[in-house]
Amino acid sequence: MFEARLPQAAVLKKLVEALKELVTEGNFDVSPSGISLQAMDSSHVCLVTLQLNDDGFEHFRCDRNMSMGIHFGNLSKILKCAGNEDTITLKAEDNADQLTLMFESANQDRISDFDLKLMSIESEHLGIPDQDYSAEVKMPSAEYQRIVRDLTSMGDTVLVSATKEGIKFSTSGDIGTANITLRHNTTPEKEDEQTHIDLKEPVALTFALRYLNNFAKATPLTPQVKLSLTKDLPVVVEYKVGELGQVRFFLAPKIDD
Amino acid sequence: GSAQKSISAFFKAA
Repeated sequence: MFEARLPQAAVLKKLVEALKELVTEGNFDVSPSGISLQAMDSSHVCLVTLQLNDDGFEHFRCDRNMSMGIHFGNLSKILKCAGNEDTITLKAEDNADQLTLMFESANQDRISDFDLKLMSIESEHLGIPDQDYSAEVKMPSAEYQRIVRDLTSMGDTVLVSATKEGIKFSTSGDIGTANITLRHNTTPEKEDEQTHIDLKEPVALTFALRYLNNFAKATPLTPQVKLSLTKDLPVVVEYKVGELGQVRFFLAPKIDD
Repeated sequence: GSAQKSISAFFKAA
């Protein structure tokens, strides 16, 4: 038996909205320590990982590890039927072929349940090594969203370079070039509005803007995003989901051939 | 030019 209860459906709604265009389907791996997901986009250029920890839920029970194959577009359809403030409970019997989602309104005068058919999804699990990055940059997630959106109007790829001057995003295209630099800035009183650049060594990498834009669909989840960069390795774009866990997007760089 | 690498070129199957 698996059962997990969240006090606010909005969190799960935002998570699924953040994922569903990049990865159409994937396995929710449930265990006593929580729910995790690892999925690649259809072109195998990026990897999405999700970790929701058991102690971040209001209630969490998992008697047996299970892999639940989910079509995120279909899960999104069901979650659109939940109110943002509804309590949401996910339930499945051991070896079930469906996941039940129960929504309860705040004053408990409306209760609904939806069963989502589960799929059998073959997926290759990749090992992601713990690693020290050359640069780790925390910035407002809305700022990240704006930068990658603005640059997309100029070019297809972006050169991200982190130096002691700041983090610079550069692109070029048919109409011209663009550079946006963010400096380390701890002036704003609200920590969410600050930019922190933790630099071990300068690093510069090129990425496809299309994917970086897609990751920004996670912006409503949290006010800050973290970018981790190392030469010749995928960038990690990480959004924390409160105390519950985090979603991470790994994007392979473009490398000169 | 630059080539788009596949993500599985960086992470081995677990």
